[in-house]
Amino acid sequence: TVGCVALDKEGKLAAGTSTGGMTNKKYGRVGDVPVIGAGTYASDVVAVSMTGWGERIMEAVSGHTVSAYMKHKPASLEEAADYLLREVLEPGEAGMIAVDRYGNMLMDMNTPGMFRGMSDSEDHREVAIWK
Amino acid sequence: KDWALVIHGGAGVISQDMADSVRQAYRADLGEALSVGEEILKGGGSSLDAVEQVITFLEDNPRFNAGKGAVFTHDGGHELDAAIMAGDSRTAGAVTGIRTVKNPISLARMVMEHSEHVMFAGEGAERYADERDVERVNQDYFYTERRYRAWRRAIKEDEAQSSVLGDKDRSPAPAPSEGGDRKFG
Repeated sequence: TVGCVALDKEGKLAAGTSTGGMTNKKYGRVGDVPVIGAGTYASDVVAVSMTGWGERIMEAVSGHTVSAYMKHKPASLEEAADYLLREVLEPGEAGMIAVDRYGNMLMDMNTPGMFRGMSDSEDHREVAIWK
Repeated sequence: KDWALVIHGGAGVISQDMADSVRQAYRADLGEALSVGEEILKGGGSSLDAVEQVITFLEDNPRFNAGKGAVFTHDGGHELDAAIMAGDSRTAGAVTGIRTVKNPISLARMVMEHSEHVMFAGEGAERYADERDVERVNQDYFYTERRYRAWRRAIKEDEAQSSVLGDKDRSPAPAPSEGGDRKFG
């Protein structure tokens, strides 16, 4: 699975995810990626792309959970990610990337690793694989 | 902050004893994916264009499980999924079970921008692609040796497990009403 979230100069947020699914998947199994609100979601508050165990990410309605938590709690992106990855999902189940409307960037996971990278107009640039 | 960009190439158990050359190659590819998005955003391009172009780059890279390099299904084929969403308009497009589209993210964006629907699945998604100007490939395009070997291993594990467990133990756990704890729904 690959994903990207972005905030542009007009302040618009977008999220995208693409995947080959799960090795040996059977008979039309659909994972979280194409389920809007689960593996891929963008609102006026945050853009989110998930990766990991699709069934668990769908059951947690993950992308929308992050956006709603930020809006209604209210909470920061970091607090919302922490809630999703450490209170809702179990260890080893998922990784997520997100960017909020202020340009705060997040790469977080409860798995041992995630191929990831981030960059912004203030020259914060990072590529990583493990925790 | 004028613009911001975050990418991923999949999460899970990634072997720490990966050869240095492979580790460097992954890091270089992730850096190049960032450059694709940076160029668009620096130039005032839209977040949607950045997302589509970065993911197209990653779909074309056989190292990642998307587009070329996708994993194998149980039946030995490739079925791809993709989705894109714009936050300001809250519009979205998604395709699932795609078999002959080189860059599923581009078809997902077409669904969002040119159809009245959000998601197309399987044969319907393929028929929608027939109506759009989107690059088509055959299933061999997605093949990589590494994913093929992973698929063969998974099939062998399945067979080994079913021969050990036998059919009787593969029935679903009893419903909660019968004292089971497996979720149904």
